[in-house]
Amino acid sequence: SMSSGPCCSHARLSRTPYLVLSYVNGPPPV
Amino acid sequence: GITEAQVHVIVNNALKLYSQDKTGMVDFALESGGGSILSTRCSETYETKTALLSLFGIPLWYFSQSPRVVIQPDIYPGNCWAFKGSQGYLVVRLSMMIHPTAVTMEHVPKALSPTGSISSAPRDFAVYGLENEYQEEGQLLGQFTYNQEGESLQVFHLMEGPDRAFQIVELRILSNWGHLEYTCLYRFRVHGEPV
Amino acid sequence: GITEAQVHVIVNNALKLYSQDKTGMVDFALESGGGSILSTRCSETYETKTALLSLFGIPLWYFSQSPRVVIQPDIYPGNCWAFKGSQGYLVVRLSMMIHPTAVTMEHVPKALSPTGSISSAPRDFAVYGLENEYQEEGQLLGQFTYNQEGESLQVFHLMEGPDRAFQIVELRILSNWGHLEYTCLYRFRVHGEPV
Repeated sequence: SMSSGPCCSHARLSRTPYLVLSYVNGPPPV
Repeated sequence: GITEAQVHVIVNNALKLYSQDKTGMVDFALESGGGSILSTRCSETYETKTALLSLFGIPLWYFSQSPRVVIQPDIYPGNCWAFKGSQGYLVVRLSMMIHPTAVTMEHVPKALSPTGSISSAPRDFAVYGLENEYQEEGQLLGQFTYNQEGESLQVFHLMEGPDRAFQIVELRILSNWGHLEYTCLYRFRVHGEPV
Repeated sequence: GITEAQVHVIVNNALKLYSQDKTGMVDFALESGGGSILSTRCSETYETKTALLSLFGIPLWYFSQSPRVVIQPDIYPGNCWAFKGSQGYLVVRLSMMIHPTAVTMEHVPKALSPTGSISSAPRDFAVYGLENEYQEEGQLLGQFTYNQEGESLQVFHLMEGPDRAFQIVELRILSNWGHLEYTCLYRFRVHGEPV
């Protein structure tokens, strides 16, 4: 069970922010 | 009849292929090798709000697998990207420009699925080559069907040619094997010859 | 001739060895088992500023593999530590004090390399045992050559002895297989007998 209060409110929970990985200067060392 | 030495050779070759990502073919979509998901060009993730991460007892956020898992090698149950319904798409930027020759579609083995079925697996799908990340309709490289009664890993060879090379590939899922809410993609690979 | 039962035994034994980290030998360098990299004692990482991580469309930082990957078991393409040029070094603190008997050097299989070659693989290398992490020149335990035409995983047995035990081992790479910019280390293991 979760305690009540604004810091634990479900309304403040959002989706996981997705870390996006993009290769901008060519391929990585392989 | 067969000798013991021949058996050892067969077994060793089989294990060698197994250790080479099971296919022995370069996967130009693999993220660690330089592939990446174009996050602006994919269906929306099916959010279930089911996996809650907490710290010190305080709920922080819900976790869902992102499309990046489709180009990562871990295919344990759950390590898939889910989109709503049975039709969706994903655009991958390969590690380099290649002449695509084949794609591999992989799903969790049915034996390991907690539900006992793989109805969330993709069924009919099409693969397109895009000139650039903004191109709406690319060149159709092939249309295939992932067989839910087949092997967990299935390789599909693309149509003869194309003469053109691509660094951007679109995977379009056209149907799944019956799951009403979502479709799961575990791993998609792109094989070919570098330009 | 060989019976079916004998074939089953061969296959099962091969799979068992494969599942035992492929060598059946303890790896005292493995990070999860207690090994660690002495980050103050290693060459500088070759920074390519190529893998950009972003959140909500905001670029955060560039990602490079750290030396820790050399003592982690994932050897998919790209999961290696790169240092500039063909000469570099790495110091590992083993999980315990051992009499080292062998080391294993592993590189991505050539079949899986997007470039089609493994010119970034180490070639000549030397292994030293250090008394403590500040010792400049340790005791040479052996000098070897990783063969780019050989198996992806190669085991090298150290010289007879030493009588001395070590918990700190230095890996010094002396040359690579031709890559002009960097050398990649996928996985290095240290085997031996605990004191």
